Amino acid sequence: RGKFFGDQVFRINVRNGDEISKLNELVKSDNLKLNIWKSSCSLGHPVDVLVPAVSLQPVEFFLKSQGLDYSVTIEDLQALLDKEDEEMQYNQEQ
Amino acid sequence: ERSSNNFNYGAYHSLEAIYQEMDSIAGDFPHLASRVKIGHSFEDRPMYVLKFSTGKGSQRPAIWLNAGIHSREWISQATAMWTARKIVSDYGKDPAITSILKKMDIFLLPVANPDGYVHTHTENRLWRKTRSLHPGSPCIGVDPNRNWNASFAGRGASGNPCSEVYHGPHANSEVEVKSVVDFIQKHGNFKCFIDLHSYSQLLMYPYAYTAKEAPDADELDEVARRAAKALASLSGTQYRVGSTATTVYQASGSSVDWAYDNGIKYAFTFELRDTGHYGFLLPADQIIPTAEETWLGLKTIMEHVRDHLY
Repeated sequence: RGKFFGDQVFRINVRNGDEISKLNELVKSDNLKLNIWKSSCSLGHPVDVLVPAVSLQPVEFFLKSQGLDYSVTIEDLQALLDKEDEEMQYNQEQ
Repeated sequence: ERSSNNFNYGAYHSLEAIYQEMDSIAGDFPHLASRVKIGHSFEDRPMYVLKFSTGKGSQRPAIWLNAGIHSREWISQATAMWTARKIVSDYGKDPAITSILKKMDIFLLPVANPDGYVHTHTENRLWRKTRSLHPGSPCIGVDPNRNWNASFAGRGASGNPCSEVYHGPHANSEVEVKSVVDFIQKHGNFKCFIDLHSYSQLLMYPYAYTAKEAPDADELDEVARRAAKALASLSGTQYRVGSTATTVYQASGSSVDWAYDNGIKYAFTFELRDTGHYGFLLPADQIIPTAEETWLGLKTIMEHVRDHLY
């Protein structure tokens, strides 16, 4: 199975229309390979985005430079996936 | 835990294990449950529903419970399997489900996107779409919840095959969607359609494709709020309630909007746990608590349908 080493999930809070369009600009850039987990068009409801490891720096730079408020909800995606795998292996052995 | 033979309902399972357990449930409760093939997937996997029926005749008023249409949302398929076992375990014991099944049939589709689900186990855990091929594009799959004939290719969907919300070449282009549509239209007497997704802890009703209010919005909102309250009563899990377009975003081509526009009044979407801490990777130890609370919400809706047949 594909691996997600170093990938993280960001929660981005958009507070106005301007910030929504900035976020859309970010999400649309193909080279960053972002994956929307949860989108929302209504203000006050966050957008969750899976950020590949190679895009962490440029994405953080963009968010900070544009003044977009964000937090990291999943710091180590691969660790969660590994745990899930272990549980399934354990269950199957059971 | 409700384990039969060796199926642990508090764990995530492969498609094969899920299909085997569906067969096992039908075998354990032959007078109540049967496993019915309603079609196949793009990669030619069978699509099975569990039909729960206590009465004769093929056109009894019916409820459709849909799960797993977005393959990475594993708590959806797992909750559906727990719900299947709950229905057969509680029939004859719990007055509510017993009376619902006296009046209605329930059809449960635990894995509405089998190819995508297998792909999450073998290649990419975060796969969402189907696995259909698009001549002329390197990208694979359609978002099966943008492929229904409800304002198809409208807002909130993309015509780009590489997009996660690609609506597909035409409505019902995905054989997985068409199989369900054909089955429900042929049956002709469905009164309720509920689609289980994750995550965000939301309970929503039409419309998704427009911000306009659905004709039955007041009733659906009242039922949804009662269901969310029942769900929260178990362990305090808070849900937001509203129409999809006003609660999250406008999205055309969704299953629930198609159901509603085709005369199935009681149409709801659940977004199950959590609110983003784990997202699609909800730990297995939350499967049973999630399924138990969801059941209280589902039961509330199904009781209302039972008492308001039209």
